[in-house]
Amino acid sequence: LDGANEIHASFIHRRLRTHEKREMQKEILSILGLPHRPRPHLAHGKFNSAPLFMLDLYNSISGGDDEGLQGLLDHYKPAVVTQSPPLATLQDSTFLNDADMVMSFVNLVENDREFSADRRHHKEFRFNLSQIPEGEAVTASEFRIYKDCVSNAFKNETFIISVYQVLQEHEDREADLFLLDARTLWAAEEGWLEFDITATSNLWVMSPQHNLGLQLNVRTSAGHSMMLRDAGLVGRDGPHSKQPFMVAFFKVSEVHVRTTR
Amino acid sequence: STAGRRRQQSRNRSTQPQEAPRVPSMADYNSSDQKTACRKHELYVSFRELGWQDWIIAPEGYAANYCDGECSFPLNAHMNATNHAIVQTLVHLMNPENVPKPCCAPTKLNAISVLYFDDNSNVILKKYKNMVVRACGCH
Repeated sequence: LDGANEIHASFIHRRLRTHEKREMQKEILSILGLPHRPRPHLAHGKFNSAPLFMLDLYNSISGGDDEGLQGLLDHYKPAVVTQSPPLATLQDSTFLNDADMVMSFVNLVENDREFSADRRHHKEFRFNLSQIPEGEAVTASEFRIYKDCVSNAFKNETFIISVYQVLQEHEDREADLFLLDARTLWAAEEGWLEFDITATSNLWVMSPQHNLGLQLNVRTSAGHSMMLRDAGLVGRDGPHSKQPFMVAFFKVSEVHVRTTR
Repeated sequence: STAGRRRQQSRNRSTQPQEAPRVPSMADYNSSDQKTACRKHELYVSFRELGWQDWIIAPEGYAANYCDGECSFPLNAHMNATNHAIVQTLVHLMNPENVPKPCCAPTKLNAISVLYFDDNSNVILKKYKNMVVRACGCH
């Protein structure tokens, strides 16, 4: 169709045959750099925080001029939208400007593991970084977890939230951990917490066998270990729109050559 | 030189004048007929119609566009004619049977961003360069 929605005189108009349509789909997938059409398992993922965060980023780069996007946003948002701060921050838009690709990763841990008494309040998080296209290098990476305002017995407390990289796992004792970041927060604080895990993500992309996940724990200012939920941190049992996730910004480090099919 | 060549061709084929190739005149190259001038036409690639809305979150599709039309003399009527297009036109005028006219093709392409799920339900936001024709011209 031309601008006036009229079929151009020089254009042969016919419906594509099934095999032609399939070939066309293959070509478009190839341009998108995909070997096949993805088949995501979206039982909960559709309404999860990670797609919503990515939609925020998409909106910020598309300038919000896509009329069809609002419908999609409504489609992907949960039925009950809770008031929460914007997912994407100024820092994200800085990373975004330099990035060729942004990817969010859902937490793969479904059941809590039994830790020793000393680490009984530790929570673990795992992300699958094995499907990063070749030549993409991580420029920035964040682990994000939502903190609700605490109005219980701990409401006047400050908490120390620590994020660790799991270095090595052992059968007979607890895993070796490396402290990535620790942050002190008031109980009343609410919003997304961002922890820089750029170096760790780079390691995981380059050597996937070292990807043993993250562990997180919370202590009171007096040093007592406590449940993440009591500190207002939202875990797997919380709303989908506040689930913890990981986001990584990539830049192409090599010339991408399309292979001959 | 084109005129000389034209005379030469006419002499060689004088036995079959009805089959002689018609040498284009200046009038043929006049681009006043804007209907056939090289220009951009809309072509929308709909991810929804491809049945991909289960894994592509946004956009619903994109106006990819295509270039179509004649690159006719004078080329400066086609605002995006390249120097190569001028040379191509000259050579075409000299040898219209063997050398085609300059080609109407994209001169400016824009990127689009696509947001989609992968097999692991991770979400990818990727910028794809040179996906949308913004301007057409003669090459």
